[in-house]
This record gives sequence, structure tokens and C-alpha cells, in this order.
Amino acid sequence: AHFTMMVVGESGLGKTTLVNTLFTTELSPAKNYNKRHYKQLDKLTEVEIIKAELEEKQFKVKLTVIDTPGFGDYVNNRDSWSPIVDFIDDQHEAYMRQEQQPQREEKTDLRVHACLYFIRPTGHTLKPLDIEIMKRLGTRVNLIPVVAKADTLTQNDLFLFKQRVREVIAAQGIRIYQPPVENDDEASAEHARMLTDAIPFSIIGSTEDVQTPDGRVVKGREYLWGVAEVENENHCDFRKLRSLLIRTHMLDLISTTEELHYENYRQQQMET
Amino acid sequence: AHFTMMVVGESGLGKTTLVNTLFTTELSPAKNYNKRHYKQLDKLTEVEIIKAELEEKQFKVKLTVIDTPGFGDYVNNRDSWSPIVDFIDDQHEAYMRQEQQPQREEKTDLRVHACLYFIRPTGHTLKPLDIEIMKRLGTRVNLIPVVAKADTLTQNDLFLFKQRVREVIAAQGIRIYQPPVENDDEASAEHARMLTDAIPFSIIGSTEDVQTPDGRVVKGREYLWGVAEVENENHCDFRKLRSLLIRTHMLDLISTTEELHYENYRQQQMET
Ligand SMILES: Nc1nc2c(ncn2[C@@H]2O[C@H](COP(=O)(O)OP(=O)(O)O)[C@@H](O)[C@H]2O)c(=O)[nH]1
Ligand SMILES: Nc1nc2c(ncn2[C@@H]2O[C@H](COP(=O)(O)OP(=O)(O)O)[C@@H](O)[C@H]2O)c(=O)[nH]1
Repeated sequence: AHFTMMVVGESGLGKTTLVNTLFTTELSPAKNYNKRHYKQLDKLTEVEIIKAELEEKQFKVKLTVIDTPGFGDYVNNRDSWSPIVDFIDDQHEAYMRQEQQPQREEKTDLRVHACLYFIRPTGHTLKPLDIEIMKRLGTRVNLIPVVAKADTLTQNDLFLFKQRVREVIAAQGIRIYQPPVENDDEASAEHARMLTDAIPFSIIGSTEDVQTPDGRVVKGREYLWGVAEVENENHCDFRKLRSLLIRTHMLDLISTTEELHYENYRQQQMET
Repeated sequence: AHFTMMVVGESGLGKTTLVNTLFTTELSPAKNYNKRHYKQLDKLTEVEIIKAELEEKQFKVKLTVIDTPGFGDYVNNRDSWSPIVDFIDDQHEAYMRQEQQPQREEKTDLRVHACLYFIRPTGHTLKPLDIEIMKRLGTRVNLIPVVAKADTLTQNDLFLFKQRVREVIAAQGIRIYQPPVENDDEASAEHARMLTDAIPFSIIGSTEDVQTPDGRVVKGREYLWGVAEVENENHCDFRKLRSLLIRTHMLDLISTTEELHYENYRQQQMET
């Protein structure tokens, strides 16, 4: 299978770490951040493509991760969403043209199946830039908002923050990915509801093995006051996100992209 | 004494909490953040003035805290530093005019004695907006950079982040407040060096009393994996910052503002 995922969010929100944690492979070497500090008050965001071949248990997936370095980092971020939004549309465009070829050889297909949008864990609510881009992403791709660096928020902070984020998403009419509820199987319907209730997923990312005070070795972030564990469901929703992306919903993410989003794009092109 | 402090940084960096923690008084009620979410793509930052009368032990201080709501929160933050920079200059201007009055009655003096700049704890380095405003603040006011929400960073992350922030500050020629080293008293010279070495101060803020796993009641943030303590010097530099602001260096902060910064301003005005 070929699964293409995009990670969108300002730098320093743990996107690279989360991707590495999700797929427990080293996808990108340590980046050089010094380049970003000469005056780049208006520079547009670029899109970076990283390919990897994964073997998650017995399941071989060709994973492409699209990173968006510099998004939202500048003094003026007006239109910083354009390269990202254009990239998504361009993949539908490219696929459409290949489909129209008389001789349909191996198509390269970089249509984005899932877009993880990283929300800064301020404890208040979404920023204007978050809203601007999420509106534009939601109509084009399976948008999955996540609360980045969720170990910044206490249990109560996190509960209130998620609630406020959900309210703004609803109020602003932002379309997000809904795991479909199939009513034939109560267990999977229950699973889908549990996933939906958790959105935006709280994320803690780490590729380091650390030891908890009670002696277990886990992937986590080791603070002087304790260990924030990636795979502990009381600490964050990482396992829910991973199960959605790689286990239970990968095929749905791929098919909704190829059927729903692609068809929307084709129709819009035919109308214009 | 009359001490005027300014807190500058994007919303959600814990500025209000830190001020409350510093002076253990309730300075501002819970803010209403919903107003900030209609399209404010270009709105300029306003400056909000909050007065309080403090009694920190036997020492009565008239504290004014100047908050900068909305700074850096918009899609386009170009010139978002202007209201803040203008405010600082305006106080020197106002004082200068009062001084020039033949009849010098009670002057209102809102000259800013210390400006705490809150740096987002990305783990990478300073953002372009941080650099732009810190350069302009450093030449006008006693600028004290702090690493906000330092409980986001592990010990190693924090060490590297502080180092990188210091490098950028040096490379960009940003002027920050230096606690003066008086050579007559080895203990206070040592104290001044220790403060200087810790800058940017790492901050954890909280007005809540929580219980640590080993049974102590402290001001801190209670996570499922442990308690990040405000007044534990291994957890953050809060005590160093508090000692600098309220105990050891308040008089130096006031006098450098009245002598150095005010005189600089007066001279610049006379030359133009
Ligand atoms: N508190 C916290 N820090 C994290 C987390 N994930 C990554 N980090 C740290 O955040 C910094 C930036 O991470 P990185 O993955 O490079 O972010 P990116 O710029 O969004 O790709 C690094 O210092 C990481 O160690 C997390 O879940 N919680
Ligand atoms: N992780 C962490 N969160 C904090 C800290 N201080 C405050 N917060 C939380 O951050 C959120 C915003 O704090 P607030 O003081 O209103 O930030 P302001 O907008 O900069 O004034 C609240 O949910 C606070 O509980 C801190 O030191 N560490």
C-alpha cells in the first residue's frame, strides 16, 4: 500500500518527533535551524517530501511524509498556507491528467491521504492562523487536528483546551476527518466513537527509551519530576492516533481521498 | 517605591500566571479569550495597564504591570512591536515634559523599569519576531528574556535551548539586562554572576498549591507523572528571577532606567 501523510504546523511543535515515533524509524536527520534566522519576514513556506519504506509488523507500507518547514514562523504569515493548499490540489491535478492519458502506465500518486494539523498547546484556544489554514485544508484533505506537546498541559488544562478547540472548529465550520461508524459491528462502532470523542488527539512524541520511577522501560520524555509516557493512554492519545492511521482506518483514509476528495476536485475543475 | 514592569510575549505563554506567581496576588481575573477569534489578520497589539499595591513582606511596592495582549498572535505581525516600543518611549517623553515644567508637582511616572520577554519553548531557537522586537526593546529598557513554560523541556532540551538562545542574542547584538557585579562583596558578586549565567531564566508558573508524591505542599503544576515545582531550583529559575526583580536588583533596575535609559532618550530628543 502507498500511504501519503502530511504534517502541518509551526516549527518546534514536535512534528518530526511525532512522525518518527509513529513509525519508529529515523525519517529525517537532525535539521539545521541556523539558516532560518536571517531576516525572512515574508518568505513563503516550502514543502518538503520525505519518503520511506515501512514494515509495520507484516504490513509493508510505502510512506511519504510531507513536512511544511517554516509554516507560521515568519513575522508576516499571510498566505503562508498557499504552498500547502496548492500542493494538495496539485496532486489531484497530476493524477487527473495521468488518468486522462490514453496510455495509462504506472501513475505516481502523491495525493495526501491524511493531514495532521499540529495545534500549539497554549491552554487558551486556536490562533487566527490555525483557523485560516484549517478551513482551507478541511475541504481538500482528511484533516486530523492534534494537540502538540500535550505534556505541557495538566489533565484539567487539556480537557478544557480540547473542548474549546472543538467549539471553535464547529463555530468556524472547519471540516475534520470523522472515523466512519459502521453499525454492523458494535465493537468497531464503539471504537470509532471513542476515536471521534478524543479529537483533537493529544500527542506526546519521543523516540527515546527511558525508565519510569516504577522500573518500566518506555518511550517517553524524562523530566526531573517524572516520565511522560507516549504509549500510556492516561498520558495522551498517541495510541488512538496510531491505531487510526496505521491499523483501523488507513484504508478508509485512502479511499475517502481517492473517492471523495479526488472526485470533488475533478468536479470543480469540470465546472470551471 | 514604584516599580513598573512589562510582560511581552504571545498569548498562552503563561505571562499572567507568572506575574501572579511572582507577586502572589490576583492581578487580573480570568480573561475572556473568545473575543480574539474573529478575523483580526492585521490588528495591532494594544497595551493593557494593570495596577496593584503590593506588600511583599515589609516592603510596600506600587506595582504596575503592563501586559501586551495579542502581540504576535495575528497572521501578519509586521510592526506589531510598534505599540509596545512607542509605549516605552512615550513614558520617557511624558516624564521629560513634566521635568521641563516650571512648577514640578507630583509626576506620574510610568517609565518601564524591567521588561520580561517570554520566549516560546520550541526546543529549536528564537523566532524572527522574537529577534525583531528584542532588538528594539533592548536599546530602550532593561530587557530580561525568559524561557516560558519551561516544564515543556527536559533538562537536556533546556540546556541546549538556552545555549542557542544566548548565541542568537549575541550574534544579533541584542542588548539584555546585566546584573552589575560589584567587586567589593564576593557573595553578591558571585550572586550576580550566577544570575547572569542563568539568563534566559527558565520559568514555571503556578498559583495552585499541589502535593508532591513525597508529601510536600508546593506551588506547582500537577501532572499524572509528577509535579513540576515553581520554587524548586532544579526545576526552573523562578527563584533567581524573583530575587533579581524584587530583592537584590529592584533598585538597580529603577536607577538604570532613570539614569541610563532616560538620559539616552533625552539626548536623542535633543539631537533631533
Ligand atoms: N514537551 C514536548 N516536547 C517535544 C515533544 N515532541 C518533541 N519535543 C521536543 O520539541 C523540540 C522540537 O521537536 P521537532 O520534532 O524537531 O519539532 P518540529 O520542528 O515540529 O519538527 C525538540 O526539542 C523535541 O525534543 C513532546 O511531545 N512534548
Ligand atoms: N506548561 C505550563 N503551562 C503554564 C505555565 N504557566 C501557565 N500555564 C498555562 O498556560 C495557559 C495560559 O496561561 P496565561 O497565564 O493565561 O498565559 P498568557 O496568555 O501569556 O497570559 C494556562 O492554561 C496556564 O495554566 C507553565 O509554567 N507551564
